[in-house]
Amino acid sequence: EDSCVLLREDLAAALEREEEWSRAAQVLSGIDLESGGRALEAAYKLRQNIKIAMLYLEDDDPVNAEMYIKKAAALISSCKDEALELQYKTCYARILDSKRRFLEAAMRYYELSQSRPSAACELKMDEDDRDTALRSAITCTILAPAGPQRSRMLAALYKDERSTKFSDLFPFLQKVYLERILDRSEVEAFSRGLKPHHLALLPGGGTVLDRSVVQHNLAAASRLYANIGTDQLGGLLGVAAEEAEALAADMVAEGRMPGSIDQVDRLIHFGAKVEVEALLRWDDSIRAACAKVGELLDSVTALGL
Amino acid sequence: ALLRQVSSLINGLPACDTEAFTREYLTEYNDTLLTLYLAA
Amino acid sequence: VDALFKYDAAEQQLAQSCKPWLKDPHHYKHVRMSALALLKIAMHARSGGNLEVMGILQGKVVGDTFIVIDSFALPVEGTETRVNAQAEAYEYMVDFLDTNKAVHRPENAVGWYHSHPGYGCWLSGIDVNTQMMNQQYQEPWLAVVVDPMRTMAAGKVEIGAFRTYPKDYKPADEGPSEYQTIPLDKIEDFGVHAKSYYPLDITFFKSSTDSHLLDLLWNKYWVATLSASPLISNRDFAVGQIADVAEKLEQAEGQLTHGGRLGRFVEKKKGAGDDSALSKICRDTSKLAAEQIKGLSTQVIKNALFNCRLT
Repeated sequence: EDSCVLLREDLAAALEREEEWSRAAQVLSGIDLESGGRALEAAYKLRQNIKIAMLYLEDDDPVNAEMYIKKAAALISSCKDEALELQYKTCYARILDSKRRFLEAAMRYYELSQSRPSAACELKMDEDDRDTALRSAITCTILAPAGPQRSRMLAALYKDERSTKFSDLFPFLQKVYLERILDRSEVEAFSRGLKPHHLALLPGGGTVLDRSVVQHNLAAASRLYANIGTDQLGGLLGVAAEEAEALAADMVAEGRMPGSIDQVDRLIHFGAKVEVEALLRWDDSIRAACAKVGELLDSVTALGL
Repeated sequence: ALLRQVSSLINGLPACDTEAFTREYLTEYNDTLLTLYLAA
Repeated sequence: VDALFKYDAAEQQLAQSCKPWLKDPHHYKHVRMSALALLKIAMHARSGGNLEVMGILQGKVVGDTFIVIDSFALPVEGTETRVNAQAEAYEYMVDFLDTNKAVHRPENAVGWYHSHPGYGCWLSGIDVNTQMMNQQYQEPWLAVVVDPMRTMAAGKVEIGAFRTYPKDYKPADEGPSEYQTIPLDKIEDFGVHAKSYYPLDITFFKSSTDSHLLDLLWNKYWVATLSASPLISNRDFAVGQIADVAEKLEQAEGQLTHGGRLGRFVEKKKGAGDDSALSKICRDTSKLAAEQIKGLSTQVIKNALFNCRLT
C-alpha cells in the first residue's frame, strides 16, 4: 500500500504540472486516509485533504473542494503547523467565495490580510499577498447581501488604512459604505475587476453583481425615502415593480431592512415601525391589574377573611 | 381599605381601550388567522 | 432527593476506575438534572439570543445515570461555526473548577451543554467530533443541547442529552426516533451524523429548598403568564419557521417537477417511521399552527378577562 501511495502522489504531481487539476485531485483522493489500516499522521491527512481541495478549486469545482476542506476542518484543531493552517484558511476562503457565501468569505479574507506568519513558517506571506487578500475581502463584502452584517464589515474595511491604496476600488467601497445609490458606470468599472464566478448568471436572471447592486440601491433608497410606490421603486432600481416589491419583501423578512409593505396600495414604507406599542402597554396594564389582585388577596388573607 | 383596593382595581379596567390598541390587536389576530390558513 | 446532591469522591473514583463505557458504548442511559442546573442552562441559552452559547455540567455518575447537580457558563459563543470553540475556554474552565474545589464544591465536570437557537436538540458534525474527542479523554462525559427559542414557543424546555458511539462502532437498529422539525439548512448536517450518537432520557429533581422557593415563585407566576404575549415575543422565530416551510415546499415542488414520481411523495413506507417530504412539511406546519393558536388564545382570553365590560 505504501508504494501505491507513493505512485499516486507522483502521478498527481505530474498531472498538476500538466494543469490537469481535477484528475490530479481524483488520483490523490484514491489514497485511503480514513480507515485505521495504516497509522497516518494527522498533519499528513490534513495536508492531503487541503491539497485535494485546492486542486478542485483550480478547476472551479467548489462542491468537491468543499467536501475535502470539511474533512480538513475536522483535523485542523489537532494540527499545529502554521503553514498548513494558512493554506487551510486560504482554501476555505476561496471555497466560500466560489459558493457565493460572500460575507463569510470576506471575513476570512480579511483575517488572512492581517496574518503575519512567524519566521519559522514554511509558507511566506508578503505584503502583496496581504493586499490580494484585502482586495478579495473588499470585493466579497460589496457583493454580499445588503444588511447589518455587511454594514459592519464595510465599516471595518473602510476604516482600514490599507484600503486607501487601492485607488480603483476604494472610491466604490466608500460609496457603498456611505450607502449612496450606485450608478451604472461605477458598477461597470467595478465589474471589470471581478472573477468569472462573480459575473455568473443566477437562476432568477441577472448576475451576482446585479443582484447585489439592486439590493444595495434598495437599502440606500430606504434611507432617502419614508415611503415609495412599487412602480417608482422599480424605476429607481431599473427592475419591474413586482420584482422591486419581491426584493423589498425578502430584505424585510430577513431583517436586513426595516420596513413594511402595503400590497393593496402598492406602497413600501421604510423604517422600523413599532406596531406593537399599544399591545405592550396593554400587557403593562394587565401586569398592574394582576399586581393589584395579588395585593388584594394578600390583604384578605392577612385579615383572616 | 379593602373596598378601596377593589375600587382601584375595577377603575383600572378595561386595561386598554384605545383605537391604536384595537388596530394592533386585530392586526395580530388577522396575521395569526392568515398563518393558520396558510398552514391548512 | 437531597441525597443526590451529596458527593463522595472515593465512590466516584471507584465508579470510574471500572471504565464501564469501554465494555458497553450504550452503558449510560439516564440523566437526572437538578432544577438549579436546568434553570441556569435555560437562562444562559436564552441570554445568547441567536448566538449559540456553551457551558460545563458539574455532577457525578451513579450506575448508568449521570447526575447533573450544577452548571456554569463558558465565555465563548457562536460555537456551531467553529471547530473547537471550547479550546478558547480551557483556562477559564480549569480555573473555575479549581476555585470550586477551594470553596468545598467537590463535584467534577461531567459534561458540556450548548444551545441550538431555533433549530432543535441534536448533535451536528462539529458537536459529534467534539463529543467524541471528549469521550476519548474525559470520560464519563455527557453532551446536552438546549433550544431556547423552541422553549419559548412551546412553553416547555426543549432539551436533549446525548452520547456518541466510538468511531467504528455500528449500533443496532434502534427503530424510528421521535420526529422533530429541522430547518432546511441544517437537514444535511442532522442526517449525516444521526447514527453516531444516541439520546439519554432526562428527568429532573429539586432539593427541598428548591421546592420551597419554586412554590413561592409559583404564586407570582400567574402574573407573568397573563401579562405575556407569546405572539409578539416569538414573532421572529415564527417568521423564521414560516420561511423555512416555504423553502421546504419549494424544494419538494422542485423535486416533483424534476422527474420525481408523485407516488414517492405521498406514500408511506409500511411499518417504518419514514415520512415523505410533504408529510414532514405537514407536521411542521401543524406544529407552527398549534403554537400560533396557543398565542392567539392567550390574547383572546386576556381580552375577555381585562377588556370586556360587564353590563
